Amino acid sequence: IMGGDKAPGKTIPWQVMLSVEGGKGGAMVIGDHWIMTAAHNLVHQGKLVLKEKVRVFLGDNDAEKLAKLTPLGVTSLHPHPEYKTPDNANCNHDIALIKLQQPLTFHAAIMPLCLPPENATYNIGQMGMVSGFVVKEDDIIANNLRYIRLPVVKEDECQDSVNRAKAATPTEKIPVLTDNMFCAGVPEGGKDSCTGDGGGAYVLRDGSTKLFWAAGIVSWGVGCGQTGRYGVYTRVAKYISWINETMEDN
Amino acid sequence: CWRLARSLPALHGVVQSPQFPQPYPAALSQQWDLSVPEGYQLQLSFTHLDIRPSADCYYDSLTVLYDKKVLAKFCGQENYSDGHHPGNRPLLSPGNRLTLVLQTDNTNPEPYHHLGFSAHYQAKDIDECSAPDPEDGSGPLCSQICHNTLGSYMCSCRHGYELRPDQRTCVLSCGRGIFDEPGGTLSSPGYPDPSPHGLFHIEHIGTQNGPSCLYHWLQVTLKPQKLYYHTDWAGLSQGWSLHYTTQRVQCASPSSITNGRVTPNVPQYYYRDYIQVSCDPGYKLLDGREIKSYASMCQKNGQWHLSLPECHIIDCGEPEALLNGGVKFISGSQNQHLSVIQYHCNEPFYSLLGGATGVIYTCAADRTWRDNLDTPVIPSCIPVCGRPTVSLSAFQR
Repeated sequence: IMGGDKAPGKTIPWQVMLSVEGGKGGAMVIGDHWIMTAAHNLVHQGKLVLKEKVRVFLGDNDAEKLAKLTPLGVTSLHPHPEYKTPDNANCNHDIALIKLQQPLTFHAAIMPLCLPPENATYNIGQMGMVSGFVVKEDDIIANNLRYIRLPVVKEDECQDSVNRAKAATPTEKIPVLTDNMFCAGVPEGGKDSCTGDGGGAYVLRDGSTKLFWAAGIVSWGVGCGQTGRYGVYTRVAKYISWINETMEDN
Repeated sequence: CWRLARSLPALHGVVQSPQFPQPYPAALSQQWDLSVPEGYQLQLSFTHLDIRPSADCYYDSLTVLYDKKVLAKFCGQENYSDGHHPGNRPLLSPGNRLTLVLQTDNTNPEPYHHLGFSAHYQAKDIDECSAPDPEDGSGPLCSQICHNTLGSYMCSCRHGYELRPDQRTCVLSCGRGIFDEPGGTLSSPGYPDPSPHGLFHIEHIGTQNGPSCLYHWLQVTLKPQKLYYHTDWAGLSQGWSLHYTTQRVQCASPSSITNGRVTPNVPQYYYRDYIQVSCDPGYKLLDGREIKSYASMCQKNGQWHLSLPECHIIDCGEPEALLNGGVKFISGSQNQHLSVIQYHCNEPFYSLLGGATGVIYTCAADRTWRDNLDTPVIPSCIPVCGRPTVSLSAFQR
């Protein structure tokens, strides 16, 4: 998280810290048996990692404390079946579910995040919030969970930003922006999510119920916090049916 | 030659003169032997008789005989004074047979138009019971009771007597004096006729401390099992008759049951009557231990075969625990009938479906906790999503 602040205790109770084969990532609680994250946390070089390699920690904003806890047992991993990125250049359908062995008992420090409502809308300029344990681009683990408020970016603006990035670095394989994604950030830079925050939640708040819901999953971006660049998030509202079917089938 | 088996005689028939209704021939002598089954009398009725009249029926005649004895001799025409016509009066044979003989002389003076006769005969049952005693001195057909039947008769005896193998003589019988109906009448043998003497053979007289009746007495004990009717060899008793009834043993009316009732609820209970006890809703039967049902029978000793149970208030047991919630007791005690509890969830992390803060359950009569919709299913606590208990600062920009 760039340009953000420490999250006080129990303010982001759905935050999960993942450790997969030494790499760090984020995730969110969506049910007493279910964690949602980015598929890229579980699929490395086109292969699904072993579930025994996935370590799940939650319930505290202190990363050091979390890392010392016994990770939660994992029953199964469910990356989206259409997520395919043989060369890390395709981030479409960057979404996955993790089923826990034991049900979670919710309390102030552990609470689920709501799924998108039926008529979920991503209003341009609406302020959302993203959180994570990584402090900046150097992948240094922060001692404390951090968060940043970022607005939803207009699709055209986001596409233009990607196009500019491609033009600037034509040799790099920059992922394609699809309508299963959306952008959030500020054009002036300095405020963004970054590597290591992937899989964490970008939340919006419902105007009438005041409930936070999972609008996006930290997915990819060109650099972090650069001017004219935005973070790209998986548009969770597109995957409601898949999420419900996966949970019901398992 | 073996005698051919005879078929039973008919009970009725018709006999007519030759050529009837044409004039009968002259110089005729014809005989008819009529018979009906034993036990019947033969009755003959003429439907038509037209025989040439003459004094004493000398020339043409129809003679009726019974065992060769002439009963009547007929000739002439109906409504004519000449001759001797039977008219409509039936002729009854002393027994079960008659013989008819028609004789005509050699002449049939002109104009000859005498047609002869046509007669109908039938069997009439003999009431042997009403007949005078046989002349052979054997006495009445039955010594006591005679029943006339068609073609025969049968004898029976009064109570206290039985029919001998000769099927007509009744002899005294002291057996079969068992009465097992709820009520009835018993009497001395031959009642209302005098009883025979010497009904009992006394072998030994123990003491003189008997009833005041020395010679004839009827002794009835408190619980009659055997009635001794004694007559000595003198005196004349006209016998006796008594009507008896029975009454079933009674059992005491069961006491009232608190929070329950006894059925049927009748003023009196008798031997083999059953009662059932049921409890009011919310109460259970206890007879030392809990029982599902209770029934008791009034025994022959006047006692109920089971002691009365009690009705105790039921309880629903401890309410089932609610995952991620709890239960609070509102009213009642010991989870008894009509106790009230309230389920709630561990808010704000869980809530009841529909958002209610609590659901009321009552201990019902079927020993289950039921909500106000009479549903026994306990609620579920649903996780609350997207609502942290601590908010990020609203003022930070």
